[in-house]
Formats: sequence, structure tokens, C-alpha cells
Amino acid sequence: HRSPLNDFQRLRATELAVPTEPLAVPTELPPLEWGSAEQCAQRCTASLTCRAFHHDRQSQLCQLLPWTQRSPHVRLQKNIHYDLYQKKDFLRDCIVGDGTSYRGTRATTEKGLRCQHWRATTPHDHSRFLPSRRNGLEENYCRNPDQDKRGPWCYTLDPGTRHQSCGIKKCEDAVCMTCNGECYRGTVDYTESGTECQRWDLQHPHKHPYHPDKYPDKGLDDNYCRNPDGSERPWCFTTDPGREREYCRIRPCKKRPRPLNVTTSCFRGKGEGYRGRVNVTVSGIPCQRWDAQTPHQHHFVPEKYPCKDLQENYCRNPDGSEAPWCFTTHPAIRIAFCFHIRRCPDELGAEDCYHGHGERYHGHVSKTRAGITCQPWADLTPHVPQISPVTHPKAHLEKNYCRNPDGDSHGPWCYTMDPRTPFDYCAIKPCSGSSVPSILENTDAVAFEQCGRRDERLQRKGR
Amino acid sequence: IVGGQPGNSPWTVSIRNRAGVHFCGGSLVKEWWVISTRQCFASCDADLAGYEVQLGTLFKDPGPGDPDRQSIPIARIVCGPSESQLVMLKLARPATLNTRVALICLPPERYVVPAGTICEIAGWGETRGTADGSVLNVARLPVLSHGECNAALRGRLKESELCTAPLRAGVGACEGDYGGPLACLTADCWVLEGVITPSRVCARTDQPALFIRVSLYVDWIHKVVKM
Repeated sequence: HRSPLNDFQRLRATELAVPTEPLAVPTELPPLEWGSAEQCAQRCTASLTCRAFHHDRQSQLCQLLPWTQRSPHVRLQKNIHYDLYQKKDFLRDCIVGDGTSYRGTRATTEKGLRCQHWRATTPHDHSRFLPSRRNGLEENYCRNPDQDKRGPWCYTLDPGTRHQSCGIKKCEDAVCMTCNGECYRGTVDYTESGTECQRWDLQHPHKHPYHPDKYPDKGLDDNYCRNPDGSERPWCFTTDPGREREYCRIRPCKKRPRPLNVTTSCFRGKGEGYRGRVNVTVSGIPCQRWDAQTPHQHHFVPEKYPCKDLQENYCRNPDGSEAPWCFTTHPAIRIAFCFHIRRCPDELGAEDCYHGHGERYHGHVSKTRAGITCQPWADLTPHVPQISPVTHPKAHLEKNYCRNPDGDSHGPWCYTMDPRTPFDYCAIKPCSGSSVPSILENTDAVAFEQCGRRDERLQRKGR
Repeated sequence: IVGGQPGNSPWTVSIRNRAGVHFCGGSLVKEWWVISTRQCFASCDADLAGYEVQLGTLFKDPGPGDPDRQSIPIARIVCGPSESQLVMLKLARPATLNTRVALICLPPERYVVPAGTICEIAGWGETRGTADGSVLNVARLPVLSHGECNAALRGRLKESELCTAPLRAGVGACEGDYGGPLACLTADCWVLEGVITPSRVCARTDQPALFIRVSLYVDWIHKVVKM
């Protein structure tokens, strides 16, 4: 049940640029072949020279490549048509097991001695390990052709030291994890029992909800161990059909990180840094203590989540949910969000003020309340303006200053330099005492069309 | 919704997180646009990949075969003016309008709902055992005049807030309803006059319930849609 893609690391919308220098390796590009990413991976694995491949998802074409991003003079570049798959062994800076499959470019020993080229016979003559198409003895890179349990080694350029281990770390030690490993982005791809992980972008052998596209901030790359759901440690779905998921063994970092964004009287973002003492749900139900397992059993045991401050029965967010939450003491209600905790204001402090609605504001503030720089009114990118110095010549639409050419009742605004945000209000507040007319009025004739009608029969029927 | 009963509100949407869990409500004001409250979202530039709105069904967690259900990914969030506590959610594709899915009207700018108007809240939130929590519940509430409400709240009422009178029976919105509509029948149409925001207690019997006054932000809503 392992996918041939398990040996590869994927980079989306990326291609390897053809080596720009005259190189020993052939620079004519291999022909395009038809096939799915998995079929191309199979071919690349079977080939002695292939180290990577481009895959065009649209046309289902692929191109096997004899180099990787680590090869000399080769560079990565954007290409929305291709995904680049590279053999992990050529990219990893750590070793799996005894490192027999290591194909990285480390060329110094653990004591800092430069490695001798495998094809050289000075200063150390040897005939046991000469480069061949199969054994990966390349350049003067550290390798482990004899399954030495200390891992990859090399002959050294020091006449007094024939060979020496390179001291390359095991992957489970190379990148340590803090807290519960939510931010772990290392390259361990096997579980603590040694079972290989299933790729997150595959739904076999185990179907699962953690699509990398749905969880863009969880680092669900390839088949590496991750912690997208607030578990105790990084884990993965396994390639063993009989075992859905399993924890991975990752070295904990010695230092515990300082909690970010600690707040007590309000919560910011998803409230993962909320350390206040609200401990009742909105509907008045007391929260269950985190160190209790009744009425609701759970795995959020405080000592296993040292960074999450699961004290008492306070609302907390140990798993990246929408907001702080808690188990409730009501047997029928397992969890309740604590949305009634005030949200911390997340806007820039005002840098100026305006009178009325700011139609006559001619100040020089030129950024939005979120701190995004304003687009110059005369520019056409990133947003084609519907309001410009041409359409509103008397509105003083100078440079990229905040203005209120359309009498917006919420104050000066501007088009923004963020392609996703056409316009926003500015870091300017009404001047104190500026009398904004009480804008609540009664309007007599009110009429609506194409909205607000429903099939009242459904209402009477109820459900 | 506490103190309500199952009902039909074809503009009320369920907002679901990446795990498919309902966490807030919203109102469909245009085929591409839903209005909800800022309180429900981590930030004004949150990456909402994997988040969806669910419409066209009365069930909170309908079965896969529910014929009328529409699940539409949320493409973007746009935050309202600072004190509005509103957000607009742009959908990845337009909602299909039918007997189960309809647009709610927006009020005229600065429109004031006459005191005593009977309005309706809807949501899939906590019922506190007063109704079936697996379906959409609705409840009716009378609008309280600005002056009366301001008096009841000892002058703390903001212009951007709209009040409904407390009912002895304890009727009101609760956790999971936030972002949903306070809809009022005006000129034979249902109009979105308020958006449900979190309060510290559900369905109070001793204090007016507060909603975001939508008519104050209709100009912003139209501007976002236009831009």
C-alpha cells in the first residue's frame, strides 16, 4: 500500500531550471512522457539516473530529470504548470536508519575534515569503494556503502586520518519539536514502530479529512509526521491498512518557547494565547476542569499540553479551533466555544482624525487600519479604481493619501496595495467632539424587490 | 436559539470550519455574499481555505443525501468598519436560489425599525434543551426603541446597536447562533435589521438583547459588493 510517491518530496508550481553553466551532465532535457505522478515516480525510481521529475497535472505529462535542486548550477523557479518531485534521499540533511540511502551533499567529517573524492586514490588509496552508477559514491560526499552503523562516512584529505564518520544526524533528532509539535516541519516520515507514513495528499490506504489544501497552515507536505489536530505529538496515517494512524518519535526541544500573544482580558486571532479566567459558557454552564474526565472523557490532559496552560476549567484553545473553548459540565453538551470573551482590537492606532465623515480630510495618512499601504489614486493596479482624480477632480485625490471622495459614512478610505483587498478604511478616527449627525432616521416609503420572501407554508408546517 | 422552535429561514446559513463543524451563523444578502460577525473569525485576513457555508437545509448536520443542501466554500473575508463588528464573506461560487435558499433584504441606509416590530432570530446554536438542537430554530422578539433600551442599559447603548425586549420566558440567541440574522418583516419582505453578536449570557430575561444595527452599514455593504 505504499505509494511510489513516498520516496519523493513535492514542490508545487515549481520547476528546476536547466543548469545555466556548461556541465558534465547532459543539458538536453529528457523527453516528456505521459503518466500520472505515481506512474512517473515509479519510472524515476526504476531509473538509475533519474533524481527528480516535473509533472504537469493538466496534461498528465512528466519529465524525468537527472538532477535536483541540490545539483550544482541548478535552480528552482516558479512554473504554475508543473509540480516538481525530487527524491528525498537527495534532499534530506539527515539520515534514516544507518543512512545507506543518504544521497545528500555533506562532504566533511564529524571533526571537520574535508572528504576525499571517491574516485581519487590519494591521500588514501582504496579500491573497495569506487564510484559506479548504482552505489551513489559521488564527488566527495558522505556515504555509507558498507552499512556502517555509525552512518555515512568518507575517506579524508588528512593523510593521518584514513576515513571518518560524518556525524550526520538521524531525522528524528535533526529537527526537534516544541510544545506538541504543531509547528514541527521536519522530515521524519515513519512512525515510532517504523511504519512508513501515508502521504497527506492521498486517500489510500486510509481516507482522511486532512487535505493539504484544506489545512494550508499545517504543513501537510508529502508524508511527513505532523500535528494538524492538536494531538499530543506529531503523527501520520500509516501505509499499513491495518493501522490507521500512529505517533512518530521526534526529539523534544530542550527550550520551551515563550507563549506568543498572551492575553488575559480578551483574545486575539483564535485565542491560542488566551490565558484569562473565563470558565463559564455563554449559556451559563460551568466549564469542566481540564484535569477531570467526567462528564466528558478527553485527551487534553494538562501535563501532556504544557504550553497550553490547561489550568482549572478556564476557556482555552489547545487545538487551533476557531476560538477558546472548554468541555462543559453538562453531560449532553461536550464542548462550547467561549465566543463571549471579548476580541482584542487588532487595528493600528489612529494616526490622525477627521471631522464629520472626513469628506474634507486632506491629511497625509496613507495606510489602512490593518497597516496595508494605500494604492495611489491615479494608479490602475493592483485595483482598477472606480473613483479617481479624473472622476472626482475636486476630491484632492493626491498620491495615495486616505480620502473620502464618495462621502462614505465610515470615514476616509483608500484602494489598497493588497491584491486581495480592493479597499479599506484608514488608520484615522473621528476627531473627539466632532458632531456626526445622529444618522438614525425613520424612512416612510420602503419597498424591496427580489428578496426577503419565503414559503410561509414551511413555517406553519414546522418540522 | 433558546425558547424557539423549529422553523424555516432560507437566508440563514451555517458557517463550518475545516473539520465540517458548525461554529457560527450568517445571512445570505447576495448570491455571492454572506454577512456574519467579526467575533467568529480569527482575523480580517484569515485564510479560510477549507471553511464553508451550508445552506438549503434545516438540519444542522444533514446526511450526505440531503437533496437541497448546498455547501459552498468561503473565498474571502472582508471586515466592516471598525466598530461595526461585521464581516462579509465572499463565496467561492454563487448560491442557487430556490424555495430553500433565498436572499434577505437589506434595509434602507439608516433605517430605524419601529419599536414593537416583531422580528425573528434563527440559528443552529445552543437551545439549552428548549428545542431540538439538530434542526434550525427560530424565535420571535419585539424590537425595543433606542431610547428605552438606552435607559435600560444606563446609557451604554451605542448607535450601532439595535435592541429587542427581554421576554419573561427567556427567549434569545446563544452560542453557535452568533452572526445569524435578526430579520424583521417590512413591506411584506423579510429584512436583515440586526446581526446576532455574543453576549455574556443567553436569552436574558432581565435585559434587552443587543444586535448589530445593519442599516448603519448598508453603504459599506453595497460598496464591498460593488468593488
